[in-house]
Amino acid sequence: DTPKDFHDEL
Amino acid sequence: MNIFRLAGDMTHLASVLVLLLKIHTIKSCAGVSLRTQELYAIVFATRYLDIFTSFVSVYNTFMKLVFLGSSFSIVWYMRYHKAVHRTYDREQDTFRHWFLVLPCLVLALLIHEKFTFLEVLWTFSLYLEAVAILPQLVLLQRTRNIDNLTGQYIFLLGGYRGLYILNWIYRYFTEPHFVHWITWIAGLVQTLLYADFFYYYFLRFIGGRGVE
Repeated sequence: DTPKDFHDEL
Repeated sequence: MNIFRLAGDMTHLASVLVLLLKIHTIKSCAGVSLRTQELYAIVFATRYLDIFTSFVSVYNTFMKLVFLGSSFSIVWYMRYHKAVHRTYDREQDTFRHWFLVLPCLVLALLIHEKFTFLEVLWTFSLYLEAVAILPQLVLLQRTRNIDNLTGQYIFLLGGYRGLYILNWIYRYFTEPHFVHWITWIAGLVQTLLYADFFYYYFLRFIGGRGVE
């Protein structure tokens, strides 16, 4: 899944 | 992605489309707070700065562009489009929304997950979105009753973050280390601010009359 510091939500 | 988050995004998209429909087709923004729309434009501008630096998915980038484009075009319509601007209730839409921006910025500088430029602005956008509806709710109480489109717009806008809360609960139980207290508390506060509106909105459904 995307690395932690990514915000994968809108 | 899970069904709650997809439902949340679709509800949010629906709220934006309902508002654009109202403003673009009947050229009216009666009952709509320009100040809330301006705050939402700032929310998206500060939250989606990473659109250039990090790619999550086509869906994610597409939706960011939709929310950015729609929020700024709604502000443009309400400010500069003659026919629409004429229906804007300037005298009633007086909530000092700029007083909301500074405290949210200070809070983001104090409480955040990481002290980086993008992360602080992202956190600021969360806090600002939580209170962005206040000018609209105040305007709602001043204008006697509102048309169905505006009521549906507010209902969908309030509902989307509520669905996000279900998404966070789902992700908390299905993904290890998925803990984002800041997002959760801001989302909860945001949704609770609509509680009073939801109450009257459902009464309207039961009573079958306009939102008083």
